[in-house]
Amino acid sequence: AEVVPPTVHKVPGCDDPETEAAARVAVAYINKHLKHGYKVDLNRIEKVRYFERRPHGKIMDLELDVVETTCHLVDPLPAENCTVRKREEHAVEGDCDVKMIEVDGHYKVLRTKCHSSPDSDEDFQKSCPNCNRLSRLNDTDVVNTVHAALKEYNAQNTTHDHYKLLEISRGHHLHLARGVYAEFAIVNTNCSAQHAKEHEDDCHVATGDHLHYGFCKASFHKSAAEDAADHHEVHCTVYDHQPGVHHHHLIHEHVE
Amino acid sequence: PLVKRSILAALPECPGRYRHYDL
Repeated sequence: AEVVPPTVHKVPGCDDPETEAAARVAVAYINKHLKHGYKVDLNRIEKVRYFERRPHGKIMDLELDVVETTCHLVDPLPAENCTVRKREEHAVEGDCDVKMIEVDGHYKVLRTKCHSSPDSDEDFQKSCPNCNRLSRLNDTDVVNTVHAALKEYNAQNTTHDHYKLLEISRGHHLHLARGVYAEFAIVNTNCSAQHAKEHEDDCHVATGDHLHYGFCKASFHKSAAEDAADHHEVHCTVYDHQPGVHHHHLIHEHVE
Repeated sequence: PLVKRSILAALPECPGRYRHYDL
């Protein structure tokens, strides 16, 4: 049979209600399939093209600009209720190419491909000269802060579960305060905090109804005086068990 | 009679608006 190239269905606008409806479905799909970091929200529809689909419906190609929210992917809060991260916190944006089909008002995502990157240092410096620039996730100070914070969190209450690090998701140096700030996700193990003290190597990620994810914010301030102790602070939120929710990729990549 | 059509009317309105900020 003769191959007929797809014809452009019509010339849609990026802010057309139909394009927006498709973009919302695409962003929900992207959030559902996130493997790292934070849930995102739609910032701008860059491009859209519709192609005729036989026998009916259409194929939609979208280019979306998304921005990071403050909800880590382990946070059960729906993405639409999450707060978009402020630009002053060195926001991270993502460029996503999405292919989807629409039939009778129903959308189905076929493929997404996203690339995320922080606001460029130059632009960030211009828009917020005194703000703290994001550090690399493997920055030694960030990593040390996270490990010290998790140790402290596990030690704070010997009656609760013992937690392991799932991933470091953000970190930056606090230049004026001579310190470090970091955010990270955690998961509980099958050990109590007391048991983990002596047999940490035997502790594995909890399973079934006992599985709980958490998200922590930690800061470390180096003391100005030589003889004074440095100051650590850590706050973690542990979420209720979410039936059917697994983050195997995070567990396999970072914990095991 | 021939009527000149506006090109602007046929141009797609993309990219769309920023919902949060311009990065």
